[in-house]
Amino acid sequence: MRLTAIKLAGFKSFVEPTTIELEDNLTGVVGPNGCGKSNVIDAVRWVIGESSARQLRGQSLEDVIFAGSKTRKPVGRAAVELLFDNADGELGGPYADYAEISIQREHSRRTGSNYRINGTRARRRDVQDLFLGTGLGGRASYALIGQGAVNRLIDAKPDQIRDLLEEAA
Amino acid sequence: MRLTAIKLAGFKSFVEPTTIELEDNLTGVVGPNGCGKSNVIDAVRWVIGESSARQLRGQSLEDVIFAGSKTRKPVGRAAVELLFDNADGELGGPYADYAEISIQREHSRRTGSNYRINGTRARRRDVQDLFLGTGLGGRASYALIGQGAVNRLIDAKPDQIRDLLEEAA
Amino acid sequence: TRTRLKSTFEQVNEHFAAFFSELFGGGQATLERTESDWLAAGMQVIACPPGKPRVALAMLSGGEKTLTALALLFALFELNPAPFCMLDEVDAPLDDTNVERFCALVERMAVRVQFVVITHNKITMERPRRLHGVTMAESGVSRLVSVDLDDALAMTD
Amino acid sequence: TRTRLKSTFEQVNEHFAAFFSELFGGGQATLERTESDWLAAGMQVIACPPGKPRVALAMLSGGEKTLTALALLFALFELNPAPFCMLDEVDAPLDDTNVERFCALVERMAVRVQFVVITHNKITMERPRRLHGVTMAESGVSRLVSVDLDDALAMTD
Ligand SMILES: Nc1ncnc2c1ncn2[C@@H]1O[C@H](COP(=O)(O)OP(=O)(O)OP(=O)(O)O)[C@@H](O)[C@H]1O
Ligand SMILES: Nc1ncnc2c1ncn2[C@@H]1O[C@H](COP(=O)(O)OP(=O)(O)OP(=O)(O)O)[C@@H](O)[C@H]1O
Ligand SMILES: [Mg+2]
Ligand SMILES: [Mg+2]
Repeated sequence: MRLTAIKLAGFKSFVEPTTIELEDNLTGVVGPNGCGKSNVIDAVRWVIGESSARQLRGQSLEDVIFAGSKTRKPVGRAAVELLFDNADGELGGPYADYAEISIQREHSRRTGSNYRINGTRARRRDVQDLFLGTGLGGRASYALIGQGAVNRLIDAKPDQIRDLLEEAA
Repeated sequence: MRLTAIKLAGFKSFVEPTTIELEDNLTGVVGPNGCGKSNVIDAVRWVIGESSARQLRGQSLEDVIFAGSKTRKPVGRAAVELLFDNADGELGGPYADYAEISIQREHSRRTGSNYRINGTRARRRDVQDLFLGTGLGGRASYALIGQGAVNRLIDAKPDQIRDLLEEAA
Repeated sequence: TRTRLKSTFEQVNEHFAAFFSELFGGGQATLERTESDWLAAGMQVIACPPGKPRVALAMLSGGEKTLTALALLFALFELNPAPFCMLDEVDAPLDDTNVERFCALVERMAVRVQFVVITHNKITMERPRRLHGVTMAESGVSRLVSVDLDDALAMTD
Repeated sequence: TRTRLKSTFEQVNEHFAAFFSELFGGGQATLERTESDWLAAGMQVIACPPGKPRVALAMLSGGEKTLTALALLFALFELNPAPFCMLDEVDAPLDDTNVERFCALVERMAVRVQFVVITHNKITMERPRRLHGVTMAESGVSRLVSVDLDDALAMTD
């Protein structure tokens, strides 16, 4: 299973619909301070079910919706989609036969969060189950190492390192 | 008043007597990870009176003495000296007439710490008084911004920032 | 849960030691229990960079701590490997030699795991075949531009 | 102590705003009390990078936070200026434009304050006339070598 694209619209500073193609197994993301690089990791963390505003560097869940800029008004909804190539059938369960899997999350100021798998409405639980056992599930996802995560591990106390181990068990 | 040289011997990884000349007002220190650059800042923090092992990245005050390596035995004593050019008489009090000021600190496993100002034994208090009001005195010395200090300030809570202000007042 | 924790501990330690030695070009590292009772013990990192004594993580230099923590994170990743991994400026405190070793490790793992690496480091930027540039030419609005290496080097200027 | 704290607060804010605008090339920043009673209030940093909304420090990007914290540290330094200042790899998270601004600020202050800057950043290394290299050719033993820029660039390789 490979992640082939990340699509964002109205998510944090990505107010314009943006598609990040991932053709190779090693892709670099570069750009000046404050341009929106870390917002891309936040988008991936969010679409796979993150529910804590703090983990998304915000104060409330609505902080993921584009809040406006000097030249643009705030928008009402944020949407992120992950596209996977599942030709190898690695993602088992009900989606094993699908060659392409799409996971979407949308959050609107009026109606809250909705998830979709391959276009069909789903629950957060369904998205999390999809990734169960692939390292993307659960609290302790080592697949998304955010800015500062290495320093937090360096400063962790022995009890906190033990907690990490228990989560990974 | 200008700092003209930092001399170290037996201090952390600087087991050999080493003199760092500071001729200009902007000096760079470079080198690979783990080679001993931050140990130089620790040396300056130590010689002006630092008494907390934790602030010196150690577990006990003896951790400043060279603890040995694959090819060398541990030594018994660490010594650091700061040399200042005081031709402008900026450093007032009893030392106003001295064109050159030397501050030394020595720590031996047997006899503990000794301070000297211009070769004469002095107390820790005397060294601290020397720098009083120059920003080097007191707990909150903003003259020595160690590795990670910027991140600690970023993560500080409002009460901690207030404490910083009170110390600076 | 005692046996489960013990077996996780042993697996992580195996990976941790291997990643540490790959990132440092030698040396050893291990997680140790702070006391013998599994259910009460905390875990601490003990590391021994090549040619240096064995010390607790806090006694290492800034760059050595980063490299050690990366080895542990990769070890935890290996326990539950995901189809992709995103790293956000983890190479910032490293000198050029260590950045090269970090890149070599990522390239080795990229055979079976997909990596997205956010970086300001020119050495790391040279490794991927494809680079995405993010700009905020219009203040507050992020846009994607496709860049090659020369653009990327100019972009951070 | 209320009046003393108030006057320190105002002085720090003045310097903080000036250093912030110099490091960001514009924008504003300020320390604000969390409540009106001086003796009970905590202080928080509110920053407004050029062209962006005013937010709490936590809502900025990694590099923007570093630059803002540096402005505050320099403001606190100005309150009690010391004859010299040592900075240990504070430029690590910054892109090239911000490293240039940081260096320009340090050079401006170096007229009256002596700076010693520890760095891995090639742009920062180019600024001082004199560079000291530290090596551990013999493992565990630090030695000083005098280097020029070309050596220094090779040294981190
Ligand atoms: N809800 C939102 N609406 C609009 N803009 C937002 C929102 N949330 C965050 N931002 C913007 O995103 C910027 C931060 O972006 P991000 O943290 O991704 O930067 P970065 O490219 O990672 O930078 P660095 O290299 O400094 O780490 C902030 O400066 C802020 O302007
Ligand atoms: N008491 C001691 N005796 C001998 N060596 C010591 C002692 N204390 C620390 N060291 C050595 O000093 C090294 C750390 O040096 P330091 O933190 O100055 O590195 P650095 O040049 O700042 O590296 P980085 O670029 O990674 O921050 C440790 O790896 C350790 O080997
Ligand atoms: Mg970032
Ligand atoms: Mg260091």
